[in-house]
This record gives sequence, C-alpha cells and structure tokens, in this order.
Amino acid sequence: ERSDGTVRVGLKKLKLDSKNRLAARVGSKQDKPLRGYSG
Amino acid sequence: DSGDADVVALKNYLDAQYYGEIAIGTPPQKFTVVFDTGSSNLWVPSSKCYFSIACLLHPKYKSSRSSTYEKNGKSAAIHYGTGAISGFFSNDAVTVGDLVVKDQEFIEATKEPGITFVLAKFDGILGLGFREISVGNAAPVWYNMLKQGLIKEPVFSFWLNRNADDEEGGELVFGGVDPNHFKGKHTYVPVTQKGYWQFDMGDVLIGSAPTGFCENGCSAIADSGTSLLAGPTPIITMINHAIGAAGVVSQQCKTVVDQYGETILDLLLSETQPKKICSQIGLCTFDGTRGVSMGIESVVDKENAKLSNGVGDAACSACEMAVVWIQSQLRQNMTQERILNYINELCERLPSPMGESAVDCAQLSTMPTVSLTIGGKVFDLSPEEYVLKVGEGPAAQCISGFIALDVAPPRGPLWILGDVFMGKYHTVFDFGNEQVGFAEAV
Repeated sequence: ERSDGTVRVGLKKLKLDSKNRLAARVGSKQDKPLRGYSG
Repeated sequence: DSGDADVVALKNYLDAQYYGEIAIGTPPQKFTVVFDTGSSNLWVPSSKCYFSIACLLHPKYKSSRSSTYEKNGKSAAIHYGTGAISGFFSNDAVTVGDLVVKDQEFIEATKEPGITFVLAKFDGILGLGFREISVGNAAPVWYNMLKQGLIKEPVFSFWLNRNADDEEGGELVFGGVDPNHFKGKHTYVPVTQKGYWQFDMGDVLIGSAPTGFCENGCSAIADSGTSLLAGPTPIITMINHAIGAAGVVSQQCKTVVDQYGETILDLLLSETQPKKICSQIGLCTFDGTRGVSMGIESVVDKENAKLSNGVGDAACSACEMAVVWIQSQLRQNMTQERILNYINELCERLPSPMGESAVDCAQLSTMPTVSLTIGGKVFDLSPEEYVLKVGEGPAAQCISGFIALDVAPPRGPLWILGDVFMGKYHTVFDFGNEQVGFAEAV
C-alpha cells in the first residue's frame, strides 16, 4: 500500500509459445459466455 | 440464471495472458487468478473437487484450514460454451495486494470439466465487472473493498506491459492510477450498460480511412480477461483483407456479390436507405430497423443448398455485409469495377466466428494502422500492436489480434477490447463515476 492510498498488484504475463497455443486450440470450444447477449 | 439463449461464446481463457496472485483465508492460501473485467465472480478450485483433472493440477482452497471461513453452501454454476464450472459459495477473507477484504463471497469450484482449465497457468478468475452479471448475485471483490473503506478512490486501473522481455507483466492498481504508466490525459466515456464495462464507440478506421460501420454508434466492452480484439464480421473481414489474414472462403458471399453486387451498388447510389436494400432485393425481410433472415430459401440459396444449412440466413448476412462494404468504398470514391472486385476479395477474407487468423510476420511493415474512435478521440493500433507473435526465431508465427464476434442490435454491434487494446492504452475503471478512461500507456 502506497502513501497515495493506492494498492498495487503485480501481474505476470504468459509468454505465448507453440505449446500453450496448442493448448488454446484444444480448449477453443470451451469458451467463456458473454452473459446477457444473444448472438 | 444464465439461460443458453443469452449466452455468446466470448473467449478462451487459455489465451488470457495476464494474471496475478491473491490469497484466501487465514492463514492465507495462495492462488493465481486472471483479473477479469469481463466477469464478476471470484472462483478458485475447492479441496472438495475430486474428479476433475484441472483440480488435480492446481492448488485447492481448504476451508477447514481457515479460521475466517464462513459457511454459505449456496450452489453455483458458471456456464461455458460446452461445459460449466460448478461448485458452491463460501465466505472468507480475500487478500489482494496488501488489502484484506473480509467476508468475501466466492465460488469453491468442485467440478471443472473439459480441458479448458487443465493446462491453464492460473487457478481461478477474479471478476472485476459489475454485480449485475454476477452469478448468484455475489458482490464482486471491488464492491466490498469500497464498502469496507479499503480504498480511498472508487477506481482501479490496469497497466499491461507490452514489452515481452520485461519480467514485470503489468500492474493492477486499486484506489487510483500509477502516473508512471501513462502519458497525457485519459479520455473518459460513461458506462452505458452496467454489468460489463460497456460504453459507446464511434467509427473504426483502417489506414485512416473510415469504414462507416460504427459511425452511428457501436458498443464496446473493456475486458482484461480477453486477449484479442473482437468485433463485427464485416469490419473484421475488411481488416483481414487489409492485413492479408487468411480467412475462410464463403461461396454464399461470392454468389451474393456476383448476382446482387451491381444492384446493391445502384440502390446505394440512388440513395435507397441502406438498411432496406437487402429486403428490397428479396434476401432479407425488414423488421423496421434492419434486415432479418426470411427463413425461406431464395434462388441463390437453392443454388448453394449443398454448401451449408440455413443458407437463407447466410445470404441475408452476406447481403448486409456487402452493403456495408460497398458503402465504405463509395465513401472513398472508388470506381464501380474496383468496388465489385474488392468486395469479391473480401468474401475470401471472411473470418471464422471467434476464430484466429494467421498473418505473415514478414509483412508487418506493409499493414495499415487500425483505429477506434472512443469519446470522439481516435485510438490507433499499429501492426506491431495488433499482431501477436507466437514463438521465437524462424519458428515464430503471427496471429491477427482481431477476431469476429457478432451481436445483433439493439445490444450490438459490439466490440470487445481485450489485452491487445488495453496493452496500448492504460485503462481506468472508475466505478464512482461509472466511466472508463483510456490514455496511452508507457
């Protein structure tokens, strides 16, 4: 917590590589829904 | 209460690139979560999750080991395209940064079917959207931060580091902004539909040429839990064409262009109301605001009946896209022949719904800037900013940061501004004034 009253959370970044891209493709049908919208 | 009729597949969580650490309970049990402004629940795997592989591979919350745990027990399910995460609500202290949010309602996931979360780098999701879209009406973490007086200003902000070589992935600041991570002033726009961080967006420009599609207004959602930038198919197709992204050939589209292209052009030149054109030539009916599928097969459809089911819809959609494309070209004073050639080429660049498109890494320098208009200001994205590089060296692949997502009016047309946009533009989520602000990130 800083003196200005803010609280900071560090974020990590996933480095895209062929392995996790493959994982993404495998899971591509398991998508998060956008609630409240009809397509 | 999220019936399938109201659900559109939005994202693949394995593409989520930014995540951070939180802790639940006393003493703290650590979890890695995606901080997601596109959802509003907090969930982590539960120690009572026995039969899902994802649970075996991630840390699990054990309520018996927490002195601040309070039983809730209400069941919960978050539905996905082809599955659901389910479990039950519990209450406990949640530590985010140095803040301890007491009595936070969250979901202990006891079932995580499918492979989506098995290979994920993160364990759960921390939603930063509004309560209106929260499953079980649970208060999102930031509501309780405010209620418990943990933050001075009712604001949180994201800085996503785009420098792949830096160890620091980014920063989420609760209670204010970090002036080191943006330059200039933020452009603020009001939240128009509470639930998501949704606001009105103006026209989209490709290489500084207006497309016209959103000049009468589109909606956009700032979504830190999505990697890419999703938008309506007609515009994503134009972008795909401009950046050489490989698309799926659409025969229906080509047939419509071939048979009706000139007629559409003539009708636009004779100042027929664009929204009525497709119904006028018999491919759609007019519902008072826009063309809708007739639900019967046209001559064009019959010729292509073998190509897909529901070709009546396809011909209507293709016609409506052709109208948008031709309008855009007429604005740029293109000749009739050039316009018809161009829209025929666009048919070959039609994106797969929610599918990624590959682009040539060696051609980045030839690709145009793509710009979005928000709050009357133009926000540019250069090719280096909207193309994602996967892998290193000669094996590197490039993926377009744009994907297609179609939401019909009155909710749409809708854009989802994910990490591709939020990486370039530092984003402030101001829940005190219900507005979103963007400034160039540094």
